[in-house]
Amino acid sequence: SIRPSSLLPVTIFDKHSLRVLFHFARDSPPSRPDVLVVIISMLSSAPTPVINIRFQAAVPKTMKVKLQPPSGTELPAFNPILPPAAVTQVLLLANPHKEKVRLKYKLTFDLGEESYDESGDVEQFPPPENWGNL
Amino acid sequence: SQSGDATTWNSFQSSDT
Repeated sequence: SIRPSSLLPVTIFDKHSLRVLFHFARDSPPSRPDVLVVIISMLSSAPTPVINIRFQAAVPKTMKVKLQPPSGTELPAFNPILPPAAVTQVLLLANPHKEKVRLKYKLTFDLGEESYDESGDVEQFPPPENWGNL
Repeated sequence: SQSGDATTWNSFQSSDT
């Protein structure tokens, strides 16, 4: 079970009616203080479903990233009178040398007739010294 | 000395599904 930290989430993507947030867990996995647990949330405000959502990540050679399976690959059309839906995916980031983290992502999804292939960088991570106690 | 990106990167990872 993952306990969220009180840190504000970081919006890493917000285009084409899809928003992706990184939220940082309070704890590291047992006996792995070099690992940051990131909870990824993907939310849609599009009037039609978003399908085939796929998130990929890469980090420098001195680090390692692992993605757990997502909770789904689709989001329903946004409905303002229903609670929002989200796809959730857990990302584990190992940083044994406590370096400043840089992460590159690729995000692909289909919305209506359009296929999107997006990419970007994330550098807004908590200081590695504090991982495990956020 | 920020002359370009000297970082070497791992390949992109996705989940095993």
